[in-house]
Amino acid sequence: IQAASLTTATRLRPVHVLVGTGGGYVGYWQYGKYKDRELERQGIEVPPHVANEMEVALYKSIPTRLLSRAWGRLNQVELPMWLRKPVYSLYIWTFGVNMKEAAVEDLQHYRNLSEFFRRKLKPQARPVCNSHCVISPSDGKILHFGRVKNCEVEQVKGVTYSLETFLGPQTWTDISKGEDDAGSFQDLLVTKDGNQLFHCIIYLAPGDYHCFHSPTDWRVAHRRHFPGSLMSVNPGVARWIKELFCHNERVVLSGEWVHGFFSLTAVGATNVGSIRIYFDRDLRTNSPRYCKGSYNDFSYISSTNKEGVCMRKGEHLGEFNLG
Amino acid sequence: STIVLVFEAPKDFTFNLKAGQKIRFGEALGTM
Repeated sequence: IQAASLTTATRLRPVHVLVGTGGGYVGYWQYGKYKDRELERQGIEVPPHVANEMEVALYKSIPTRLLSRAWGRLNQVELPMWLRKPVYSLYIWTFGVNMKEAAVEDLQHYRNLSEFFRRKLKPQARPVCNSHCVISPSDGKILHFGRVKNCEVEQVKGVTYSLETFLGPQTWTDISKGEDDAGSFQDLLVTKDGNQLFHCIIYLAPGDYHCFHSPTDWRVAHRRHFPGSLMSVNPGVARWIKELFCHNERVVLSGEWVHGFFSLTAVGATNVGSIRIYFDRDLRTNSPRYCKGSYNDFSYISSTNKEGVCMRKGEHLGEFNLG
Repeated sequence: STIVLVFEAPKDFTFNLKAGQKIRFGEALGTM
C-alpha cells in the first residue's frame, strides 16, 4: 500500500490538481444551478446569488480601465480598405447590427471600428413618440424600472443599490428644506408635494446603436462625473454584483423637467469606457489617473446662463465610445 | 454600457414596459 501510494503521489502533476479543483468547482456550481431550476419548477422564487466581498474585490482587481484604454487604442488603428468589409461584417454578424438603419451603409466609409461603433442612424429610422412625455433615450434592453422605494434602486430583480451612492450627495441645488422635512435623500430629490421618484435602467448591448438622446423636454443644470471601475454591465453581471453601477465610471446629468427633478446617468463598461456629452467639451472620462471614490462637479448654470442647457425630447445628447 | 433615468413625477405616472424587453430610441417609456 505504501509503495502504491508513493507511485500515485509521484504521478500526480499540478495539472491534475488544477483539473480536479476546477472540475470540482464547476460541478458544485452546476449542482447549485440544478437545485435553483428544481425550486423554480416548484414555483419557489430563488433569490439571485450575489457575489460576496471577496469575489467583488477579485473582479475589481482586474485592470478593466487599462484593458478598456488598450481596446480603444486598438480600435483607433485605421484599417486598410481591403480589411474593412470583412472586419465590420464579422462584427455585424456577431452582434446582429442592422446596417439598413445606418446613415452610411457603405462599410468602406468607416476608417476604424471606433468610427463604425459611433455610426449614426438615418433620421427616419427612429421616429420620436409624441404622445408620451418620456421616451427611451437609446436602443437597448429594459433591465428594470418602477418606483424608487427607501432610496434603493433595483439594478435587476432582487439586486439593489443605494440611490445616494449612485447619484452622490444632493448638493447640486441649494435646497432650503427645513430640518424636520429634510427626511431621506429621496425626499430631498422630490421637489413637488404628492410626487414620487421613478427609475428606469436600459442596457445597451455591443451591437446596439450607442448614441443617446434627450428622453424628455428638460433643462440640464449640473454634471457629476464619477471616475471608477469599468466592469461589464452585462445583465448576468448586474445579477451577480450588487452596487455594480456604483462601482463603475459614470456621468450623472441632473436638472428639471415639467414635473420637477430629472436625471440621466450614462454608466461606462469595459469595452465602452468613454462617455461623451455633446454640449460638454470639458468632460474627460476613462483617464489613466483618478482617486477612488472621488467625483467632480460642474454646473451649467452661470451668471450669464441662468437656465442651464435646454434639451428637447429626442435631441442628440451624447454617445458611448470604445475604450 | 447602461443608461439610468431617475426622475420625479406625479403618482399616476405609469411605465408601459416589461422588464427584459428590447426598446429603441424614441419609443415611449411612460406617461401620466
